[in-house]
Amino acid sequence: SLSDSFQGAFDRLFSGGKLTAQNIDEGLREVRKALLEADVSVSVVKEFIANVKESAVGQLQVEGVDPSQQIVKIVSDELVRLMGPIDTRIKINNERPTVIMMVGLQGSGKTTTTGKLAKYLVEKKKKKPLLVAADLQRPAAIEQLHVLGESLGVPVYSEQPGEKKKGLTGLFSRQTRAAEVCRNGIKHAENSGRNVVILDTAGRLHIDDELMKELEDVKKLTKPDNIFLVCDAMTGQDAVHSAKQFNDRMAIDGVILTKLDGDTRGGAALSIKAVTGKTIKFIGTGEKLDRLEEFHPERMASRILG
Amino acid sequence: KTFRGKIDEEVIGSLEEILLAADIGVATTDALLEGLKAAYRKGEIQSQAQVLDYLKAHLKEKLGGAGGKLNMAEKPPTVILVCGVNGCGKTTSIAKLTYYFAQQGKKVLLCASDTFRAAAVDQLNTWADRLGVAITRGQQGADPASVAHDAHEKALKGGFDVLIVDTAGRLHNDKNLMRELEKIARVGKKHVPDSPHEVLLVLDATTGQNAIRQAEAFTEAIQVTGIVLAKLDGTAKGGMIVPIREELGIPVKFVGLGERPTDLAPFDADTFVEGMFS
Ligand SMILES: Nc1nc2c(ncn2[C@@H]2O[C@H](COP(=O)(O)OP(=O)(O)OP(=O)(O)O)[C@@H](O)[C@H]2O)c(=O)[nH]1
Ligand SMILES: Nc1nc2c(ncn2[C@@H]2O[C@H](COP(=O)(O)OP(=O)(O)OP(=O)(O)O)[C@@H](O)[C@H]2O)c(=O)[nH]1
Ligand SMILES: [Mg+2]
Ligand SMILES: [Mg+2]
Repeated sequence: SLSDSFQGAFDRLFSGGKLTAQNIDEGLREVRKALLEADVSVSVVKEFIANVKESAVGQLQVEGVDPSQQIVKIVSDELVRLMGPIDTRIKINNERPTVIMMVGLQGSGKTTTTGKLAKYLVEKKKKKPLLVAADLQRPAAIEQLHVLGESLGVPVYSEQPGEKKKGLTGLFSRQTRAAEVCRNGIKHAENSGRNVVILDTAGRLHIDDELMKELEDVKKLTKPDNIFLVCDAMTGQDAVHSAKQFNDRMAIDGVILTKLDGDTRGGAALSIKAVTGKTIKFIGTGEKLDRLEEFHPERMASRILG
Repeated sequence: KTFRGKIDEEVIGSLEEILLAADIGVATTDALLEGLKAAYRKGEIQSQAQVLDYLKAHLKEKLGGAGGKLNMAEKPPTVILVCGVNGCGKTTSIAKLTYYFAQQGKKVLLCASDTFRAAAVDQLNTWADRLGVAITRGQQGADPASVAHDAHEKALKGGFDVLIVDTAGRLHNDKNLMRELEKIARVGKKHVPDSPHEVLLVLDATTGQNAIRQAEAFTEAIQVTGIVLAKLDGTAKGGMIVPIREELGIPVKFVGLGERPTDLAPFDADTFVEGMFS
């Protein structure tokens, strides 16, 4: 499943027929190049190559196996092992509505994925979701979620800016509002028999301390059962920085990688897994709400290797 | 007298990491480092200490020349078509450009040609209201090209200086959507023969090497004349613009530095390159 050029480079390197310390190094240089071209982060590539080298050297003794096939298999197996396992588990709360919180950088696909998750939960898990419009900043973000909810027959909870609900002390800063809208949304779910609540939050930079604190406030007030980091599959070297910050501050439960219907190699998948240790649960493969699939590490591995 | 030595491998190694981490890409990084070694051999670089300055100067020269320079029409309206993949920052960049033109006293008309995505027209409409500019929209699901066509007519009749056309996000490997984009770009020519005068591709600064593929595909469909590099206020360095300038000759004209209408700046090669190494 590796591209001809990659396999071809190896065939040339190992045409001598034996896996030696020297051609392992040269082979790994090819692997390094492929991973960097695929957008895997520099530090992750370094560590990956070091680990693969160890297994490769350890396998020097294995007789009778074509060495280039050997290296390809070692690399591919290691990628699958690192990015796996398949894990689409969503923690369900049996005491009160299950809360799922969607977080991530601007434009990564949170709102659309909120719609996709709702459809998945209705059709595959027989749940009764409520969507909460917690993005009080982006123009027409609330409308966007309402349109998606309507198309699915799933209710959407939202509040108008400046709307006052019982219990508020008149603070209209965006910071307190997002958390309160979320808390009010969960109350609304409890009162209307909805058993899952998905909180669609505003996109933000991991280095925006005030906005990261807003997310922490939402978490404190709503105690989510699942926090999903929504990441764009075409992200480059920056994946290690943003994913790490979101995980360090939020303790995410899983990742959803979007826009995999594009032609990006998707090395960000490895970077994100490596730096957060959290599994990629689902992938987005299109704009329509039925385009949500399970994450398969083997398919991702062969895509990354190109 | 010239120093005919070899650059320390450690220096090359650490520069390589910086360039790769900035999303410059393997091929461009290798070429830049080879260029450094050659310059050192020829004596253009006299010492290890000069290596970084030489590299920065080389990059600044490569990237300069087009910051803030939009192609304006001989007589109004100037038509600017904005395209790019999903979520990269097109609509927000249009709000910023609108503010930029409004500050110059120009009369702007916006065209909501994203008739597909949920609340896309509402989003642009909100910006039009906030910025006090006119907007042409169609029905949800209307043919985006027909909305663009009507906008050109309105721009002429209404004496607008600038028409900015917002399009739906699309992945460049979707043949039907790229064909749709070609049609949107073509349809205005009936009323404004030189339209579009400027085709801006918006790139998300956090994108990796796929940005090069995006630039290739979009320019193949509708000659891209400039790039808006959005979300440069994050930690991503946006180095993909180097191979894009090198291989495709497409310059970055503006950078997006936040989510407000004022968060747009003309691209400045010096600032950009310094930011890459900071
Ligand atoms: N092709 C494709 N497009 C997608 C996918 N997921 C989301 N999109 C599109 O990406 C764009 C951004 O999606 P949104 O859901 O608005 O992203 P967001 O993270 O909510 O954005 P902010 O709230 O502004 O941070 C839209 O055009 C979506 O239709 C996907 O899997 N494939
Ligand atoms: N921090 C930051 N956020 C930005 C910038 N430009 C756009 N955004 C945000 O990115 C998200 C997506 O922006 P949009 O303008 O909706 O992107 P788009 O390309 O029009 O999206 P689609 O039409 O769905 O393809 C929004 O949350 C914007 O506020 C920028 O320069 N910096
Ligand atoms: Mg959103
Ligand atoms: Mg848009």
